[in-house]
Amino acid sequence: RALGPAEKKAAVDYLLQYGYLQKSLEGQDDFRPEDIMEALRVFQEASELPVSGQLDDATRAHMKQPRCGLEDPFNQKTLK
Amino acid sequence: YLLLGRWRKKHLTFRILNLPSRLSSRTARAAVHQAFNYWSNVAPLTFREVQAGWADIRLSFHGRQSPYCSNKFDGPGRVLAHADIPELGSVHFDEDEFWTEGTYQGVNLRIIAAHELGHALGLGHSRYTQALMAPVYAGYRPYFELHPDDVAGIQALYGKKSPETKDEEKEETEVLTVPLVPTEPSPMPNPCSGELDAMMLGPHGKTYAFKGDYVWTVTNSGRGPLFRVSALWEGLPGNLDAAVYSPRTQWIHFFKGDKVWRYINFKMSPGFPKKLNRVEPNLDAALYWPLNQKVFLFKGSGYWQWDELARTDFSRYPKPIKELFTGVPDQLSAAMSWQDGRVYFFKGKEYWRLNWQLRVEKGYPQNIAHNWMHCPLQTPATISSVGDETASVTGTILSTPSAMDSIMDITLSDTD
Repeated sequence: RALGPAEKKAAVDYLLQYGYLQKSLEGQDDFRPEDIMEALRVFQEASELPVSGQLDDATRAHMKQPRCGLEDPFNQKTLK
Repeated sequence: YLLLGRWRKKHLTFRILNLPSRLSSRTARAAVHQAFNYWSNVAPLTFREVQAGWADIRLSFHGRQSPYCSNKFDGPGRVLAHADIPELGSVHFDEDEFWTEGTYQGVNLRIIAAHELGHALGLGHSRYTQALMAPVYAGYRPYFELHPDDVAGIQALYGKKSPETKDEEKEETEVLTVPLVPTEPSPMPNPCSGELDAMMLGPHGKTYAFKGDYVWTVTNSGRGPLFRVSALWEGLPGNLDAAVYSPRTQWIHFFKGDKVWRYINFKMSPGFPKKLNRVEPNLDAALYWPLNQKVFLFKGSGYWQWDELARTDFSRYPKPIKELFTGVPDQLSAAMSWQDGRVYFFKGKEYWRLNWQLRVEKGYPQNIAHNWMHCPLQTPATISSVGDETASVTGTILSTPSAMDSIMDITLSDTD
């Protein structure tokens, strides 16, 4: 099913809160779709989920799991 | 594993400030004690509980709001706990969680406490989902033990546990021989002479002065010892162009050349340093102005106004400094808004203080070394101290056309 804007926003908020997305110095309001996909890929890889770059059910379920409040250090460089 | 910092001592005290309401005090305390044991079993660390007074590590439970913590919790589920990195020592648990021990129900206090203590000792999150330091809680495990990645991480910070390192005297000597600053050759600057690279009113109201490879704090009563910049902010080079802390976002931005670094307290944010793309490289100074919650970047005779959390149209920048800050020189060394609410600009051996209309106050410039760095007075001209309210200030609070124009300019930018 198609995701609603609230679900998409919740996912972006999660990626932002835990360091998978960073606000740029230029302060752009909206993230580009490719930035969000990249952040999702990193999150999925770090979470041992199938890496699709899509906000699928497994990814959204993992985002709802109880966790520590500190940021995650994961990006393509640290994963490599 | 990821390392976030380390304590410069291995014998740490801790204090349990309060306990969860739905778990017996005895069980909760035992869980916390066991959490410490996981780490002291594999690294030469000791933890001693204190019942009163200051402790290195302080554990407490709070809910959605806390007067002592800026990070709110979110009720049951989601965020369970958070902790500060060394050598801060705060460990906080969400009071609204159903904390348990010895059952699959609820959230296991022992495991979460061990995870947060990992942060307090200097470990970041592990990418191994079965590691204790994985960011997501994997649930209760009756036969829980540290993952090899957790052990490798803590031993990378404090070494392996061995009988020799139990010797108190030897450890104390070890700690004392750990240099506060690396011993690479680097000229130690004299705070009483020369030009500053940057000044910053940082987190917790601390004033930092930067010069060359070194940084020191400045208070009303004196100045602190010199530290290498990289000893406080790991990964940050010396000879910075500018530094600015934003109470709005808690971000510290450091600028050098065409790069920008972002830290929260002393931890670099992921993805940094980044390239400065839309403002010019080699900035002179930066400051945060609390009145409009914007960051100002200065270079030569121009400035950029930047909103950290909104899109900024930089096409209208740089604008002339003199249009907004009346009486301020070009080619600044440093700038900051200070705890007295005033804006200060630094250049060479002198500094300027601005009034609320952003106009240089009467009696400035004055001497940085004497008034800020508490150096002996060298000229009769420098007589007032930092933050000193003199009678002459009263005469400068009149609005002038140029000052009003400047305020209007800021307002229009805010609207954008």
